[in-house]
Amino acid sequence: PQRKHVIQVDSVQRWMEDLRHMTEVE
Amino acid sequence: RAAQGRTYGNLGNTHYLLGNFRNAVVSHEQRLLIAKEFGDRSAERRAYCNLGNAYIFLGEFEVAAEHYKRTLQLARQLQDRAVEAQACYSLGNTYTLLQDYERAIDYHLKHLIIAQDLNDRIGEGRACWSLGNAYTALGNHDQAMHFAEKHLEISRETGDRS
Repeated sequence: PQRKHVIQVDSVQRWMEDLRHMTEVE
Repeated sequence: RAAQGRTYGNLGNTHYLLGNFRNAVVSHEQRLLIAKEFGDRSAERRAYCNLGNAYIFLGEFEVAAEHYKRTLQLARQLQDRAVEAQACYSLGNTYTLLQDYERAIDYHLKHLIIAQDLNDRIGEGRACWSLGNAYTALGNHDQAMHFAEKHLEISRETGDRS
C-alpha cells in the first residue's frame, strides 16, 4: 500500500516541543 | 583546557536556546573534541546528545540519528539506564521523522522495556503513544490499537487528561 508522503505525528511534535528547550548542561 | 571544554558546552547550549543551531553545532563539536582529549565519556555523551538535538532543528535527521547512536553507545558503556532510555526515545522519534517506521518501532520498544524496568509510567505512556502512531503509519491497526489502549490506561493512571 502507498504511504502518505507527509505525516503529522502528534507524539513526534510533542517530543520536538520539549526538545526545543532541553539541553545537557555542563 | 578543561574550563574551555565546559565553556564550549555552555556556549553551545546558549546558541541552541537562542535558535542558532549552526553555531550550537560548532561549539558542541569543540566541546566534543576536548571531552575526547580528556577521555571524559560523560562529557562526550552530553556533546553527542546536544549535537543530535541541534541537527534535528537543522532538519538533518540522518546526521542527528548518527549522533544519537553514539549517545546510546556511551550511555550503555556508562551504564546509565535513564540516559539509554532517552537516547532510544530520541532515535525512535528521529526514525519516525525519516519515515522509517520499522526502525522507529525497534527503538520505541527498547525505550518501553527500559521505562518498564525503571517503573517510569510517564515514559512508558510516551512509548505506547509513539508505538501506536508508528504501527498506524505501517497500517498495522491491531498493534496500533493495543498500544493506544495501553496509552489510555497509563494516561488515566497518571492523570494526563490531554
